[in-house]
Amino acid sequence: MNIFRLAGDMTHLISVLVLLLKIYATKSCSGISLKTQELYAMVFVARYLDLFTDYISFYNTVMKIVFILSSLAIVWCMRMHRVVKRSYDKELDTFRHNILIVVCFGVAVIINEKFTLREVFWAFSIYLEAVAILPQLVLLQRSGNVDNLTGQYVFLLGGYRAFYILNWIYRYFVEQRFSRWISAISGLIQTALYADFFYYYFLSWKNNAKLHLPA
Amino acid sequence: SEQPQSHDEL
Repeated sequence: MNIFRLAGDMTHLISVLVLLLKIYATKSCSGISLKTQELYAMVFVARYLDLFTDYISFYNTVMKIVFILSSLAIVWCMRMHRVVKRSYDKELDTFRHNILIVVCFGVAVIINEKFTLREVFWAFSIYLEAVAILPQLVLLQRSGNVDNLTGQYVFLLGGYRAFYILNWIYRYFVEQRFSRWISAISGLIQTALYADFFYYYFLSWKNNAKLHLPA
Repeated sequence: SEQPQSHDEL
């Protein structure tokens, strides 16, 4: 464990808590893409299949359970909670995320560390996480204005991946055998997807204006 | 091939 990875995991955890807080406190999920949340739930379930078989550390196990439960709780809230689901921007959240699922699974079958069920699902979860934010970014573009909690959520998600890139650089130099190419390359692509959002987020912060993404 | 190292990252 290094400081970059710990910072990344904490940022990721905070991003999920910010989202849960927004939904719970405002009883609204406007501006949040249900499709992105469903993709994240799939990412965690597919990645943590080893939750009960491989014990790595107490921290690792706890965080996996927290991520799985929180992502499922968010999807449940947006789908089933009778008050929250009314504020879901169904007509704006139209990204065809099924294509992302099929493509990522196809790539995972071809490019993986070892052709086993667990490794294919792990690679699938890595690729899917890289593109999971797309429905959310499209929804933000469409809805124009970004309320600050949703903006902070996306910003923190980008920050978590940026910290992980520092973690891979650190591990590359520290460990003699670096074999995290699948995570590192996929993580780079993921962070690049946030770049434009970061740019507009920084502009709005600098001009102290409301965050407006160009339509 | 050697066993892929366990994925210790979240």
